[in-house]
Amino acid sequence: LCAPMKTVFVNFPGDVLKNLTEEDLVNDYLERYGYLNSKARNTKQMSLSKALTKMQRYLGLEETGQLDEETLNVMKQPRCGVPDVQN
Amino acid sequence: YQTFSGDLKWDHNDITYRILNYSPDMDSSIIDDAFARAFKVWSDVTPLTFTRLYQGEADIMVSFGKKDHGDPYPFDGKDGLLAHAYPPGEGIQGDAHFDDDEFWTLGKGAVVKTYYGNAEGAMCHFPYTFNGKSYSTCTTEGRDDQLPWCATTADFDKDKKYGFCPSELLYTYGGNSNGDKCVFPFVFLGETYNKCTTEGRTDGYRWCATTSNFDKDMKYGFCPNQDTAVIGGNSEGEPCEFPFTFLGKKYNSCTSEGRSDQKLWCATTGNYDKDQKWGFCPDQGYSLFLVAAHEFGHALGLDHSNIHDALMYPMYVYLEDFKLDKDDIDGIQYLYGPKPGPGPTPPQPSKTTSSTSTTITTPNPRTPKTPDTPTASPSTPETTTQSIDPSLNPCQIPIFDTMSEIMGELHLFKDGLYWKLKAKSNIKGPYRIQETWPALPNVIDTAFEDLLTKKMYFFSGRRFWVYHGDQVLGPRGIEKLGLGNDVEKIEGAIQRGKGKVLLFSGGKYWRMDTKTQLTDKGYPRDIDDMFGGVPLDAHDIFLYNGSYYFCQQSYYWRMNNRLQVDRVGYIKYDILNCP
Repeated sequence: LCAPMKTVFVNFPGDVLKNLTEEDLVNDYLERYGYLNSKARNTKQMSLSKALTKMQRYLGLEETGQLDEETLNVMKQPRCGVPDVQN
Repeated sequence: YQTFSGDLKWDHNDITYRILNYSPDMDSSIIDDAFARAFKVWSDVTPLTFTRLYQGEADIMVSFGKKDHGDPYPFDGKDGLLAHAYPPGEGIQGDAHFDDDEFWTLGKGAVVKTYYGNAEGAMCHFPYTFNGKSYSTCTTEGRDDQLPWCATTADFDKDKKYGFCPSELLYTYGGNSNGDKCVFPFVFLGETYNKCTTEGRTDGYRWCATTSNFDKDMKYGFCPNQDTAVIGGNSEGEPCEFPFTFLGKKYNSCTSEGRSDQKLWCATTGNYDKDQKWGFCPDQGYSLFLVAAHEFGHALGLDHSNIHDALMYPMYVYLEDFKLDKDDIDGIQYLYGPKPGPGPTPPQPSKTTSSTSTTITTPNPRTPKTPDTPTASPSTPETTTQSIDPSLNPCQIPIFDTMSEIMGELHLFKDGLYWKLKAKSNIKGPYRIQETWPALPNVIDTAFEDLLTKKMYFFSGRRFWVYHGDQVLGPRGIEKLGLGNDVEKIEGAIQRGKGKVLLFSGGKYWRMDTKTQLTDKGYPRDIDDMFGGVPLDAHDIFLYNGSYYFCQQSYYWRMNNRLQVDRVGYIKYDILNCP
């Protein structure tokens, strides 16, 4: 009875983000809102760290260049779909 | 603040917008109001004006959609991305799209407007007490027809104020059935359906037929969401089923088990493991007003701001008392300049009405059109008239009984009193109706002045009076005018040329000859035969300053003499010029 309950995550049918890993989520966010150019991402011309720094600066977060908890939380917040950085 | 590259902006200040469709989450009037208020955020600080169009291409086309909704930027289901808009320009530029997989509210949970009942369309009051038990949702308790209802005050047992909640058993929206209710069962492509379905559609919206056979009649409408309906998932619009089984365990309330994002969900059948039917549980939702104000900022030429408190900051934050940040004002005024003329009048301290001079007579409840009261009929409120309070402000009256231009002044009638408006901000009154027209009752449904004879006509229920100076004729029954027994009351009147007046009731109108005091042959006709783009259920229709006004709740639709709707606005703010 005292054993911790094992959490099982389920793929819910019709759920849009069902197969997104955290890495996918971050890349998707940075690309969608203009911090990471998809071509640059593929050719490694721009590192994830630079894109994260750019996003953190834009949204007024601490500029760590790392995917810290605060940055990840902001990425999960509801928002407008217009890119922050126009290409 | 930032503007889009090249400072994209509209090259005109009279911006038009059109609402292409509605969300099932809120009544269309609440959505209209949220959008109107969102535009007003920007027109308050710029020379921009916003006029709503009902057909054709508008500068800003506003729509709801889900996932792939016709542009290259699909939505992403519930939460995450809420809406987007395009900067000013031709075609899709300037348009605003809202993700209908979100739960759209005013930011504080389900907004449930009521229909019929005795609360005159008031919002549900959650929680409320019924038979000693507290309810936080609409309920079918106390009824055997499955119509959900709610109380509009905290205590139904005491106040007996109630209305019916959105339900496909009451009405539909959109489609081609004028809001008719669903007919169950109905046949679609040879299959029989006993509830709303998304079959046959790719956009995920629930619909039903409004006759028993869609294949034959092709009549349909969209189903409104009930306040207990799940959002998204694969069962949009269905209520949670409690208890339900998930991974062999029973759940009696919404849970976040099985999800890594901690969102609350429920099954819509008793067994998720078997049926895999689910949806997210209703939450506070997103304020359509706040999101729309942000998106309209884009549609006017503002890009995202990195100021946290600015409306144009990209993240959603709910604010109870919204105020446009200086950064937003600077941004929009950089594009369009400031609003010309004097600034807004500072608010006046509210006048307190002393307890001894209460004046307003209790309004008569509108006659319920269909369903009955949940348990007991509410007793008819008493009508009492006391002394007139001179401080009684027409700006505090939510809906007038009727309005009419008489002798060049707009007269506003309400519960035995009336005010006169000669020009904006020049409101006189209140005056007691019976002191000017002693034969009249307290509630006037319609009044007009015949332009030919200068006689004044007043209608109340099925009776009417004709005043010519001090002389009065009446009351007479409206059947004398040639109106049938099915006409409960005259809701509005507009003069058409000399000696002819159109009388409105129940979506129809008659033409009356004021000389013969009879309606002409060939009538009634449907309002939308002649007046397109105005609400068919307007409760007041009148002629003022040469335009036709159709009023619904606190709004008016103004139509010019070419029968084009040229403005929609607030009666209080635009006509009465209330602060």
